[in-house]
Amino acid sequence: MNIFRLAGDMTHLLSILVLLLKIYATKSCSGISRKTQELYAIVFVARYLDLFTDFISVYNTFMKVVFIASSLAIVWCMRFHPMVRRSYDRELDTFRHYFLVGASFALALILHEKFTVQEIFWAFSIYLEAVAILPQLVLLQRSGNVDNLTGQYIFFLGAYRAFYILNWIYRYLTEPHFTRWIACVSGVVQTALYADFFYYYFISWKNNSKLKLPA
Amino acid sequence: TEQTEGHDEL
Repeated sequence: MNIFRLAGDMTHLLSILVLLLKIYATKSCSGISRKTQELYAIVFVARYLDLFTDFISVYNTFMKVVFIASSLAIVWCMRFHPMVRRSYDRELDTFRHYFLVGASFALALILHEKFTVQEIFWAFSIYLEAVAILPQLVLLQRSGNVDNLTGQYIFFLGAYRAFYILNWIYRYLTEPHFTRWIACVSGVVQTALYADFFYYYFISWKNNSKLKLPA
Repeated sequence: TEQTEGHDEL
């Protein structure tokens, strides 16, 4: 564990807390893509199949449980909570996310570290996480306006990815055999998807104005 | 090159 990895995990956790706070405090999920949230739930369940077979640390196990539970809770709220579900921007959230699931799984069958069920699901989760933000970015682009909490949620998610890249650079320089092509290449792709959002986020921050994305 | 065993990242 290095400082970048810890900062990445903490901003990831923070992003989920901000999202839960938004949903809980405003009883609304407007501006949030349910499809992206469903993809994250699939990502965590698929990736943490090793929860019962490999023990790494208490920290590791705790975080895995938090990520699985929070992502399922968010999807549950958006689908079934009587007030929250009413605020869902159904007509804006039309990205065909099942294609992402299919393509990621196909890629995992071709590119994986080992040909085992767990490893294929692990690779699948890495590929799917890389593109899972797309429905969310498309929804924001369509609605144009981004409320503060939604903007911060995506900012922290992007920060989490940026810190993971620093973590890999650090590990590459300090660990003799650190070569993780699948995770690193997917991670760079994932972070690149946030570049546009970050650009407009910083502009609005600099001008102290409301975050707006161009149509 | 040798690979670190298991996936230690989240």
